[in-house]
Amino acid sequence: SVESAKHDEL
Amino acid sequence: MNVFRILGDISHLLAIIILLVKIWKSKSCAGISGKSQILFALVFTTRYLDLFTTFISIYNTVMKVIFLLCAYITVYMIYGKFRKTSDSENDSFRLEFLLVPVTGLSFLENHNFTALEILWTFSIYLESVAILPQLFMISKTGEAETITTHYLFFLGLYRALYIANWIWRYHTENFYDQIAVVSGVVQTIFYCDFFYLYVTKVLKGKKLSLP
Repeated sequence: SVESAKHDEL
Repeated sequence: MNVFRILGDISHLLAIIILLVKIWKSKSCAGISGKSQILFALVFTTRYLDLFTTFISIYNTVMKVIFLLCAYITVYMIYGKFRKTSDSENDSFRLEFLLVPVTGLSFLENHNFTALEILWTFSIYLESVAILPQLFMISKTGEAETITTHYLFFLGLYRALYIANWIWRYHTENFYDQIAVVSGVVQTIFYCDFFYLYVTKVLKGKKLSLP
Protein backbone atom coordinates (compact mmCIF):
# COMPACT_ATOMS: atom_id res chain seq x y z
CA SER A 1 0.00 0.00 0.00
CA VAL A 2 1.25 3.43 -0.95
CA GLU A 3 1.08 5.30 2.32
CA SER A 4 0.65 9.03 2.30
CA ALA A 5 3.83 10.87 3.10
CA LYS A 6 2.04 14.13 2.38
CA HIS A 7 -1.44 14.45 3.83
CA ASP A 8 -3.26 16.25 1.06
CA GLU A 9 -6.77 15.68 2.40
CA LEU A 10 -8.72 17.79 4.88
CA MET B 1 -9.11 15.76 -6.15
CA ASN B 2 -12.27 13.85 -7.08
CA VAL B 3 -16.01 14.39 -6.86
CA PHE B 4 -16.40 12.28 -3.71
CA ARG B 5 -13.87 14.38 -1.86
CA ILE B 6 -15.36 17.66 -3.03
CA LEU B 7 -18.85 16.53 -2.03
CA GLY B 8 -17.43 15.27 1.25
CA ASP B 9 -15.78 18.59 2.06
CA ILE B 10 -18.94 20.49 1.08
CA SER B 11 -21.01 18.17 3.29
CA HIS B 12 -18.57 18.77 6.14
CA LEU B 13 -18.65 22.54 5.66
CA LEU B 14 -22.45 22.44 5.45
CA ALA B 15 -22.68 20.53 8.74
CA ILE B 16 -20.45 23.04 10.50
CA ILE B 17 -22.42 25.99 9.12
CA ILE B 18 -25.79 24.40 10.01
CA LEU B 19 -24.62 24.08 13.61
CA LEU B 20 -23.25 27.61 13.74
CA VAL B 21 -26.46 29.06 12.29
CA LYS B 22 -28.61 26.98 14.64
CA ILE B 23 -26.77 28.23 17.72
CA TRP B 24 -26.57 31.80 16.44
CA LYS B 25 -30.23 32.04 15.32
CA SER B 26 -31.74 30.28 18.32
CA LYS B 27 -29.23 31.97 20.66
CA SER B 28 -29.10 28.61 22.38
CA CYS B 29 -26.91 25.53 22.37
CA ALA B 30 -29.46 23.27 24.06
CA GLY B 31 -29.04 19.68 22.95
CA ILE B 32 -25.55 20.36 21.59
CA SER B 33 -22.61 18.56 23.17
CA GLY B 34 -19.95 21.20 23.87
CA LYS B 35 -17.52 18.35 24.50
CA SER B 36 -17.84 17.07 20.95
CA GLN B 37 -17.23 20.57 19.65
CA ILE B 38 -14.10 20.86 21.79
CA LEU B 39 -12.89 17.56 20.34
CA PHE B 40 -13.54 18.78 16.79
CA ALA B 41 -11.59 21.98 17.49
CA LEU B 42 -8.76 19.77 18.80
CA VAL B 43 -8.97 17.57 15.69
CA PHE B 44 -8.58 20.55 13.37
CA THR B 45 -5.83 22.11 15.50
CA THR B 46 -3.68 18.97 15.58
CA ARG B 47 -4.37 18.09 11.95
CA TYR B 48 -3.85 21.49 10.35
CA LEU B 49 -0.53 22.40 11.94
CA ASP B 50 0.99 21.85 8.49
CA LEU B 51 -0.95 24.94 7.40
CA PHE B 52 2.28 26.89 7.76
CA THR B 53 4.76 24.25 6.63
CA THR B 54 3.18 22.49 3.63
CA PHE B 55 1.30 24.26 0.85
CA ILE B 56 -1.00 21.82 -0.97
CA SER B 57 -3.39 24.16 -2.82
CA ILE B 58 -5.37 27.34 -2.30
CA TYR B 59 -8.48 25.23 -1.74
CA ASN B 60 -6.72 23.14 0.92
CA THR B 61 -5.42 26.18 2.77
CA VAL B 62 -8.68 28.13 2.59
CA MET B 63 -10.79 25.19 3.78
CA LYS B 64 -8.43 24.52 6.69
CA VAL B 65 -8.68 28.14 7.83
CA ILE B 66 -12.48 28.09 7.52
CA PHE B 67 -12.78 24.83 9.47
CA LEU B 68 -10.47 26.11 12.22
CA LEU B 69 -12.31 29.43 12.51
CA CYS B 70 -15.77 27.81 12.58
CA ALA B 71 -14.69 25.23 15.15
CA TYR B 72 -13.36 27.85 17.55
CA ILE B 73 -16.30 30.20 17.03
CA THR B 74 -18.66 27.29 17.81
CA VAL B 75 -16.76 26.40 21.00
CA TYR B 76 -16.70 30.08 21.98
CA MET B 77 -20.48 30.34 21.43
CA ILE B 78 -21.16 27.25 23.53
CA TYR B 79 -18.81 28.02 26.44
CA GLY B 80 -18.75 31.77 26.11
CA LYS B 81 -21.66 33.69 24.62
CA PHE B 82 -24.50 31.23 25.21
CA ARG B 83 -23.07 29.21 28.05
CA LYS B 84 -26.21 29.78 30.15
CA THR B 85 -28.17 27.71 27.60
CA SER B 86 -25.83 24.73 27.54
CA ASP B 87 -27.22 21.71 29.37
CA SER B 88 -23.90 20.55 30.72
CA GLU B 89 -25.46 17.96 33.01
CA ASN B 90 -26.53 15.97 29.93
CA ASP B 91 -23.15 16.54 28.29
CA SER B 92 -21.53 14.17 30.71
CA PHE B 93 -19.36 11.92 28.51
CA ARG B 94 -15.91 11.45 30.10
CA LEU B 95 -13.47 12.88 27.53
CA GLU B 96 -10.53 11.11 29.14
CA PHE B 97 -12.09 7.81 28.03
CA LEU B 98 -11.48 9.02 24.48
CA LEU B 99 -8.32 11.13 24.80
CA VAL B 100 -6.20 8.55 26.64
CA PRO B 101 -6.70 5.60 24.22
CA VAL B 102 -6.47 7.88 21.17
CA THR B 103 -3.21 9.41 22.43
CA GLY B 104 -1.74 5.99 23.23
CA LEU B 105 -2.74 4.53 19.88
CA SER B 106 -1.32 7.50 17.95
CA PHE B 107 2.09 6.79 19.50
CA LEU B 108 1.80 3.07 18.72
CA GLU B 109 0.29 3.13 15.22
CA ASN B 110 1.57 5.88 12.95
CA HIS B 111 3.30 6.30 9.59
CA ASN B 112 6.43 7.77 11.14
CA PHE B 113 7.46 8.81 14.60
CA THR B 114 7.71 12.58 14.19
CA ALA B 115 5.78 15.27 16.10
CA LEU B 116 3.72 16.44 13.12
CA GLU B 117 2.91 12.88 12.03
CA ILE B 118 1.90 11.75 15.51
CA LEU B 119 -0.31 14.83 15.89
CA TRP B 120 -1.86 14.12 12.51
CA THR B 121 -2.48 10.49 13.54
CA PHE B 122 -3.92 11.68 16.86
CA SER B 123 -6.35 13.94 14.94
CA ILE B 124 -7.42 11.07 12.69
CA TYR B 125 -8.10 8.69 15.60
CA LEU B 126 -9.76 11.46 17.64
CA GLU B 127 -12.07 12.46 14.81
CA SER B 128 -13.42 8.93 14.59
CA VAL B 129 -14.72 9.14 18.20
CA ALA B 130 -15.31 12.90 18.52
CA ILE B 131 -19.05 12.59 17.86
CA LEU B 132 -19.60 10.09 20.68
CA PRO B 133 -20.32 12.69 23.39
CA GLN B 134 -22.99 14.18 21.09
CA LEU B 135 -24.57 10.78 20.32
CA PHE B 136 -24.36 9.90 24.02
CA MET B 137 -26.15 13.14 24.93
CA ILE B 138 -28.96 12.41 22.46
CA SER B 139 -29.33 8.88 23.85
CA LYS B 140 -29.54 10.41 27.34
CA THR B 141 -32.09 13.11 26.52
CA GLY B 142 -33.88 10.66 24.22
CA GLU B 143 -34.46 13.23 21.50
CA ALA B 144 -32.78 15.83 19.26
CA GLU B 145 -33.91 19.00 17.54
CA THR B 146 -34.49 18.45 13.83
CA ILE B 147 -31.80 20.99 12.89
CA THR B 148 -29.33 19.03 15.05
CA THR B 149 -30.18 15.84 13.15
CA HIS B 150 -29.42 17.61 9.84
CA TYR B 151 -26.08 18.67 11.31
CA LEU B 152 -25.33 15.07 12.27
CA PHE B 153 -26.49 13.74 8.90
CA PHE B 154 -24.08 15.91 6.89
CA LEU B 155 -21.31 15.30 9.41
CA GLY B 156 -21.74 11.53 9.03
CA LEU B 157 -22.17 11.79 5.27
CA TYR B 158 -18.85 13.63 4.84
CA ARG B 159 -16.71 10.75 6.10
CA ALA B 160 -18.86 8.22 4.18
CA LEU B 161 -18.08 10.21 1.02
CA TYR B 162 -14.40 10.19 2.00
CA ILE B 163 -14.54 6.38 2.02
CA ALA B 164 -15.78 6.55 -1.58
CA ASN B 165 -12.89 8.98 -2.25
CA TRP B 166 -10.38 6.52 -0.81
CA ILE B 167 -11.77 3.66 -2.94
CA TRP B 168 -11.57 5.96 -5.98
CA ARG B 169 -7.99 7.02 -5.20
CA TYR B 170 -6.94 3.41 -4.59
CA HIS B 171 -8.14 2.43 -8.06
CA THR B 172 -6.94 5.52 -9.90
CA GLU B 173 -3.72 6.51 -8.07
CA ASN B 174 -2.96 3.34 -6.10
CA PHE B 175 -3.02 5.76 -3.15
CA TYR B 176 -4.03 4.20 0.16
CA ASP B 177 -3.63 5.54 3.70
CA GLN B 178 -4.50 2.68 6.02
CA ILE B 179 -4.75 4.84 9.17
CA ALA B 180 -7.20 7.28 7.59
CA VAL B 181 -9.25 4.52 5.97
CA VAL B 182 -9.63 2.31 9.03
CA SER B 183 -10.44 5.33 11.21
CA GLY B 184 -12.88 6.67 8.64
CA VAL B 185 -14.74 3.37 8.48
CA VAL B 186 -15.00 3.20 12.29
CA GLN B 187 -16.19 6.83 12.37
CA THR B 188 -18.90 6.17 9.78
CA ILE B 189 -20.04 3.00 11.57
CA PHE B 190 -20.76 5.08 14.68
CA TYR B 191 -23.31 7.03 12.61
CA CYS B 192 -25.15 3.98 11.26
CA ASP B 193 -27.87 3.77 13.89
CA PHE B 194 -28.32 7.54 13.66
CA PHE B 195 -28.59 7.30 9.84
CA TYR B 196 -31.30 4.65 10.29
CA LEU B 197 -33.28 6.89 12.67
CA TYR B 198 -32.71 9.92 10.42
CA VAL B 199 -34.05 8.17 7.31
CA THR B 200 -36.96 6.39 9.03
CA LYS B 201 -38.06 9.33 11.21
CA VAL B 202 -36.70 12.75 10.36
CA LEU B 203 -37.11 12.38 6.60
CA LYS B 204 -40.72 11.37 7.26
CA GLY B 205 -41.28 14.63 9.11
CA LYS B 206 -41.27 13.05 12.56
CA LYS B 207 -39.14 14.28 15.42
CA LEU B 208 -36.10 12.19 16.24
CA SER B 209 -36.90 10.55 19.55
CA LEU B 210 -35.24 7.41 20.77
CA PRO B 211 -37.48 4.53 21.90
